[in-house]
Amino acid sequence: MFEARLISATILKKILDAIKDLLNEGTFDCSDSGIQLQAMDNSHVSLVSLTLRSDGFDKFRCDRNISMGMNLGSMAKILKCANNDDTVTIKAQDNADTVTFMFESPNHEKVSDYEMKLMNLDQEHLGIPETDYSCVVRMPSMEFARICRDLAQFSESMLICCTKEGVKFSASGDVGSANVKLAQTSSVDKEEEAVSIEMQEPVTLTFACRYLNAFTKASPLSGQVQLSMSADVPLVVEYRIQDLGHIRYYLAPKIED
Amino acid sequence: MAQPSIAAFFNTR
Repeated sequence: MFEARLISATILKKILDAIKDLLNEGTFDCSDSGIQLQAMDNSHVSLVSLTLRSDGFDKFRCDRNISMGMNLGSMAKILKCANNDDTVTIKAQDNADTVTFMFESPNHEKVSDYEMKLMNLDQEHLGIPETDYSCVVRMPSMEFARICRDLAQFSESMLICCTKEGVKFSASGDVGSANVKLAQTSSVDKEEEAVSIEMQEPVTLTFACRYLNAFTKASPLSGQVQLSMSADVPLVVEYRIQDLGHIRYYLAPKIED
Repeated sequence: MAQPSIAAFFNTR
């Protein structure tokens, strides 16, 4: 028996919004430590890794490890049927071929349940090595989303250059060129507005705007985003989900032909 | 510029 309950359906809607543009389907691996999903996007360029810890759920029970392959388009249809303030419970029997989403209104007067067929997905899991990154940038997630959106107008690729002074995002194309520089903030009223840089070595890397823009769909999950970079290895774009876990996106830098 | 696949960087488990 698997059962996981979240007080608010909003968080699950936001998680789905953060992955459904990149993935058509995904396997949710459930164990007593929580729920994990790892999948490459359809073109195998980026990797999405979602971790939801069991202690972040209002209720969590997982008697036996189960892997639930879900069509994310179908899951999105079902989640549309939940109000933001509904409690959501995900349930499945051991070895079941369906999963049930149950939504309860705050006053418990409306209860709906939606059963969805599970899929058998033959997905390979990738082992992600622990890496010490040359640069780790933390910045407001909305600011990062804005920069990715703005610079994507100029080129399909964006250069990210990080030094201890700050981080610079650049793009150039037929129209001209664009540069956005962010300095490390000295003092801020709110922690969410801070830009901070931990640098061992400066790095300059080129990334596809299209994927960075897809990652920023996770912005509603967290006020801050963390970019971890080293030469010649994939960038990690991480959004923490308060008290519940995180979503990480991996994207390899572009290389000269 | 070329875009390498992410699979090239991580080992298959």
